[in-house]
Amino acid sequence: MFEARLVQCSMLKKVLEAIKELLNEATFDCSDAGIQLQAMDNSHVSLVSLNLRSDGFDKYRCDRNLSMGINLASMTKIMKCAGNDDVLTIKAQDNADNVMFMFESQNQEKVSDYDMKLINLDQEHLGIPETDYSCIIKMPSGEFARICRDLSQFGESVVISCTKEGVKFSAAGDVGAANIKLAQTANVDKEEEAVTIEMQEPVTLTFACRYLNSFTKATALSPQVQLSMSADVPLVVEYKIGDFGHIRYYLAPKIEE
Amino acid sequence: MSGQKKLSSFFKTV
Repeated sequence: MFEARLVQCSMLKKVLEAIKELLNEATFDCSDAGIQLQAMDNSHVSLVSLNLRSDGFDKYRCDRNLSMGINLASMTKIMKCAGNDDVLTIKAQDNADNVMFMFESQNQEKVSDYDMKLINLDQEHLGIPETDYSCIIKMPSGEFARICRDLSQFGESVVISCTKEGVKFSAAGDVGAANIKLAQTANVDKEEEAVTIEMQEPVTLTFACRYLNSFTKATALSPQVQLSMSADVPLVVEYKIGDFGHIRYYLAPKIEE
Repeated sequence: MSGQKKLSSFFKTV
């Protein structure tokens, strides 16, 4: 038996929003520790890694490990039926071929349940090694979304260049060239408005804009985003999810030919 | 996409 209760189902709506542009379907692996998901986009250039710890839920029970293959378009249809303030309960029997989503209004006067068929997915699972990154940039997630959106007008690729002075995002194409430089913030009132850089070595890497833009669909989950970079390895874009855990996106770099 | 690496170049399937 699997059962997870979430007093405000808006978190799950935001998670779904953050993954459905990159993935058509995904396996949600449920265990005593929580819910995890790892899946690559169709082109195998980017990967989504989601971790929601069981202690973040208002109630959580998972007697046996359960892998739920879910069509994300179907799940989106169901989650659209929930109000942001509804209490959500997800339930599945062991070895079930369906999962139930139950939404209760705050005053408990309206209760809806939606049963969704699970699908069998044969997804590749990648082992991601622990890495000490040369540069770790923390910045407001809204600012990162804005930069990705603005630069995607100029080219298909963004060059991210990090030194101890700051981080530079550049794009170039038919229209011309664009450069956005962010310095570390000296002092800010609110922690979430800060730009901080931890640098061991300067790094410059090139990435496809459209994936970065897809990652920014997670902006609503966290006021800050963390970019981790080392030479010639995938970029990690991480958004913390309150008391639950995180969503991380990995993106393979483009190599100049 | 020219020059676009795939994740399999960096991470092994487990």
